[in-house]
Amino acid sequence: LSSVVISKPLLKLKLLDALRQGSFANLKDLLQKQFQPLDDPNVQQVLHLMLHYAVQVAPMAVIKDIVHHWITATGATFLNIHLDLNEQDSNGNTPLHIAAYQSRGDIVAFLLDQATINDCVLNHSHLQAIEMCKNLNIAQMMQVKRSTYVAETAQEFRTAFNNRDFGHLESILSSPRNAELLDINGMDPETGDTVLHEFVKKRDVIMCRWLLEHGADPFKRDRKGKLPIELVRKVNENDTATNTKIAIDIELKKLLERATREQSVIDVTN
Amino acid sequence: RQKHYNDGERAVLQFGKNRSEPIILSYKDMN
Repeated sequence: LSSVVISKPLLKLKLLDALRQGSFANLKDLLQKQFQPLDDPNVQQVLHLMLHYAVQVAPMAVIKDIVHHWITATGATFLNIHLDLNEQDSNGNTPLHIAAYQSRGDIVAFLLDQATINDCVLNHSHLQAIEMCKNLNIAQMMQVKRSTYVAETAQEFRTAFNNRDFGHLESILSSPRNAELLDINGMDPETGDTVLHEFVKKRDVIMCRWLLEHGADPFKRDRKGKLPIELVRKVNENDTATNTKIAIDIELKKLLERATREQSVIDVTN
Repeated sequence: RQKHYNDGERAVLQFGKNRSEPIILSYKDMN
């Protein structure tokens, strides 16, 4: 086998043909017989773009089979193949970009319903998938699905803050889609506070530290124009804490001062 | 008088970024 040169264009042609035929059994058969050795770079390059090809030529049923077998959150693989739903091709397009561009509304909706989808990926022309749409109905459907997602995730974020659920907060922010769509420095429309202001007022040192490590801005003012540090009572950090409340205030002041110093330095160097 | 929001609206207004607001698409943008 090692002496056989694998032709990338030929593999791609065979893959496109199998996808177009619409039989997952045939596709599986092709991959098992001809996409070998699996670790060959040519094989891998064609294989990684399978979903990009599929959204252009394959019927919905095959696309569903591909997603269910090869895009798994658990990392489990079928035939030792694992695909990334947000894989970018040489133009930076994800399968969602291509499906949107090709006006395949049913496929766009299906892709957007997957847990690991990221509709915020920019291609090399700095366009999100929604900006590739030629069909207004599909673009509107994408907007509605994003708004629904933001509504659900923002509420989940709020609940995790209310419960001081650090594990959940971490997992929400670790998603690139959420990092793009959520703003940790946003202002509560009723209280006028950011979460940093809120937890400074609650004297929650651990949460304030977590917030500052996760993008909370110590220079963001509340609706009354106050910085988070201005909500801490005037304490002298060289004083010996005579009671727990003063000790907490000293700790909070140090934390916020350090954050403002560090952020100033970063701003200057950038 | 201050407007009152339900929990969901309040969370979206606080944490949803402006860029996640619907992009206004026109037929001109579409073509």
